This record gives sequence, C-alpha cells and structure tokens, in this order.
Amino acid sequence: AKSVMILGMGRFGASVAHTLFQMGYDVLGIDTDEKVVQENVGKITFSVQGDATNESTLKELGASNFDAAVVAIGTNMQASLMSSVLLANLDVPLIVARAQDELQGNTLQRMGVHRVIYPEQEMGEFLAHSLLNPDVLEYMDLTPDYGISKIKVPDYLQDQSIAEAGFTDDWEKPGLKIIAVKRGKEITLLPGESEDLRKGDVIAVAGKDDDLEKFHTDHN
Amino acid sequence: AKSVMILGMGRFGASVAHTLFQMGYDVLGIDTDEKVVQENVGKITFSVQGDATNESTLKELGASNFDAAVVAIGTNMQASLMSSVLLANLDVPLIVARAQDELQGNTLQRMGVHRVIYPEQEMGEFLAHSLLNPDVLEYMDLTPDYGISKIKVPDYLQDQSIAEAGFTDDWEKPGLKIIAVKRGKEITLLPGESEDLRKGDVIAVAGKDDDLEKFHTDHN
Ligand SMILES: Nc1ncnc2c1ncn2[C@@H]1O[C@H](COP(=O)(O)OP(=O)(O)OP(=O)(O)O)[C@@H](O)[C@H]1O
Ligand SMILES: Nc1ncnc2c1ncn2[C@@H]1O[C@H](COP(=O)(O)OP(=O)(O)OP(=O)(O)O)[C@@H](O)[C@H]1O
Repeated sequence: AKSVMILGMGRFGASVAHTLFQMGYDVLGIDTDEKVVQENVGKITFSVQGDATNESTLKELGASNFDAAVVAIGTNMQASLMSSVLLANLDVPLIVARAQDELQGNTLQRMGVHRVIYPEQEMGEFLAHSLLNPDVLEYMDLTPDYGISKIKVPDYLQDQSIAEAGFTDDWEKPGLKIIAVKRGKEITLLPGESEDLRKGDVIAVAGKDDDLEKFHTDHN
Repeated sequence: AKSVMILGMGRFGASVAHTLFQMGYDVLGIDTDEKVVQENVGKITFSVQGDATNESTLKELGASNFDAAVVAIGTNMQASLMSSVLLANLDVPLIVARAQDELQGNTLQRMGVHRVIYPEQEMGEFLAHSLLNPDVLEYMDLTPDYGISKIKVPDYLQDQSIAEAGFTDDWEKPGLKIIAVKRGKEITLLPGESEDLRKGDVIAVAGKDDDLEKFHTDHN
C-alpha cells in the first residue's frame, strides 16, 4: 500500500491523514504537540511526536521511503519551509505543502515542493459558487459556465418525479441532466425522469450554471 | 443584484468576497484591521472598517437588507458566535459561518446559522482524494466510496479512444463511466467510448474510488 507522511496534524493535516487512512493508505502523522499525537492514535497507522524541522527525526522515520509527504504546518512559515527543504533533500517523490499566500507558495515551490495548497482561499472560492444556491452541496466546474453539481433535494420536492422536480434524463435536451441519485448508501446511475425522489436524496446533475441558478430561483 | 456581507476579511473571507464580486454580486466586507480594509478597497463593492460584534455597526451597514452574510472570523470563537447571533436577530435570510470543529459548528447552527463550513477539514479530505492521483483535478464524493472525478487526460493517452484509455460508456457495466469530455471551451455529454481523446482534454467520470485508484496505478 502507498504510504504518506503528514507533517503537522492540525485540522487540515489531520483531515488529510484520516481520509487517506480510510482510503487504505499507510499514514504516519508527526506533530510536536503531545495532545495532538494522542488524539490521532488509532485513527492513522502511526501517530508520532516529533519536530518536523529536525533532519534526524525525519531520517529515523524513514521519510525517504514514503510515496508522498504533506507539510500541513500553517502558521509557522519558517517551520513549513524548513521541513519542505528537508523532505526535498531526502528525495521524497511527492511533496505537497500548504501555504498562506502566493509569496510563501512560490518560495516553497522553488525549494522543491511539487504542489502547493491554499485551503482557506480555495474553500472561499468554492463557497462563493454554492452560497446563494444552498441546495447545492458541491460544485465542480467543467467550463466557466458549465458544471456538475451535487444537490440536496429540498424536502418539499420529495415524492415528486425527477422530471417534476425540474431535471431531465434526456441528455440531448437542454436543462439539468441527472447523473445519479444517492439514497442512504445506495447509488442509482442515470435514473429515468419518471422515478420519484425521496426526502434526503442527494442528486448529481450536469448543466449550465444559468440553469442551476434558475433551478434555485424557481425553488426559492 | 444579490448582496452579500462578509464579516472578517482574512484569507477565507476575502476569497469568498472577491469571488462573489467577480461573479457579479454586490459585496460588503467588514474587518477591524485597517490594513486589511485598505487592501480590499476596489476589490469588492465596499470595504469597511468595523467590529462585526457591534450591533449598531451591523444595523448601520444595513445587514437586514443583505441576501446573505458570511461570518468568516476563524480564530476568535466568541466573536464568531456573537456576530452570528446578531445576524440571526437581524433576520438575515442566509447566514453561513466557518467553524473550527463540530462543537463550534453545532453551537452556531443552534444560534441560527444556516450552514457551517469547515475550510481546513474539507480541503484536507479533498486533497486526500487527489494526492496520489495528480491527474484527478477535482473530486466530488457521492458516497464514502463512490464519486465523480474531473480528470486531466495524461498526454500519453491522447489519440486513444475513451475505451482504450480505460473508461466505459455503458453505465450498466462496472468501471469508470464517462459523463462528459471538455475540449477547449466545448463540452460533449455522454460521448461514445469509441471516440478519441485529445491532448488537453478534461473528462468527468463517475465511478468507485477503487476504480479511480486502479486507473491511476495502471497509468503510473
Ligand atoms: N515543527 C513542527 N513539527 C511538527 N508539528 C508542528 C511543527 N510546527 C507546528 N506543528 C503542528 O502543526 C499543526 C498545525 O499547526 P498550525 O500552527 O499550522 O495550526 P493551524 O494553522 O491552526 O492548522 P489548521 O488550520 O490545520 O488547524 C499543530 O498541531 C502543530 O502542533
Ligand atoms: N470582531 C471582528 N470584527 C471584524 N473583523 C474581525 C473581528 N475579529 C476578527 N476579525 C477579522 O477577521 C479576519 C480573520 O481573522 P482570523 O483570526 O479568523 O484569522 P484566520 O483564522 O487566519 O483567517 P483566515 O484563515 O481566513 O486567513 C481578520 O482579518 C480579522 O481582522
């Protein structure tokens, strides 16, 4: 199984770590804070106390043998830079680091970080797209005006057919096209538009941003 | 045009604000920090200095007339709670707040916040899904092990058919099912699997996380 080291187990680092572990990866998390280390025992493969800026610590933990490392230290820019440089020197094949701003991000990339993440900025953009479309739980753009949306079916649409609710199963027609309906843990792919929706259903649809906007205004 | 008030113009708040402004919304950002306020002049409709926990400030700014408000204060939980309660009392129709953890999030919801965002945690999950799958530009989960992925077609797969590249157009069969191909600004929905992919194509597919993982390992 692939192995990933997470340096800094704050909210971002821990979330990456836990998700990877649940996906079947071997995950080692390192943090200076004893409380944080303890909290993560059992939630990942190994939860270790240590300083990510300490070269011998990283060597002893076998950093060179990992498939990837994520530098998830946010506030301490110096620590983030130092750990990234150490990982680069240890030839870790994929180094991802979070950054607070583009200046830090560019600096990290020059130091050998392969990919920079801006969690707060990226979530901000994402929220903006789904803000006034609260039924839109998630949105993935394909072009600037076309995308795939994950919509929580509003309660009052329950027991209506997919067509009555405003979606189509005909991909040649305009409008929001239904890709899948998730009910509990079950997924139904490309359902017919005469099928009913139930309370709590979550649907994935493909369509123009304008049609998504219209769906929202029609229903609000 | 719809109007949104952003309380706290840190990296998350400013990102929501700038994106909304670029999307055509009227955006008012409020922050206690003069430097932050100045930085945002011209980037949003109005950039104002003030304390989001001050009821008369929110009243004077016409908070009740906004379509939505985003409480983007992260570290100061008390300020985040107070502003949220004030907005709820002013009957703002949509209040979104960020939270550091579920305890804070649940508390905010009880106080009238309609939607809670966990930027760090949500970006962490998102990164985990695309970490060792660099071709996966974005991922939207439908269930814990099934989702929709936006994949950048690796160069060496160009001029191969969709089927040769490892995707299917048969939604009854197992495997990654092709929803759409984006080429330049054009979108082709539910293409046939004998159609060729070209350099630079971006595709949206639906499938099990395991199949996505397998696609990646087959190609790396
Ligand atoms: N040199 C270091 N070595 C190991 N862990 C560190 C080091 N410096 C900070 N950390 C840990 O990294 C984690 C994230 O710290 P940070 O100061 O970035 O908090 P944060 O920005 O609030 O993080 P998040 O937004 O992910 O919650 C903390 O748990 C902290 O103990
Ligand atoms: N009571 C308040 N009224 C208005 N603005 C505030 C108030 N409290 C904090 N802010 C502002 O909110 C912004 C975000 O502050 P915060 O302490 O949450 O930083 P942060 O967690 O690093 O934010 P981000 O992660 O979005 O960069 C800051 O610019 C700060 O000045």
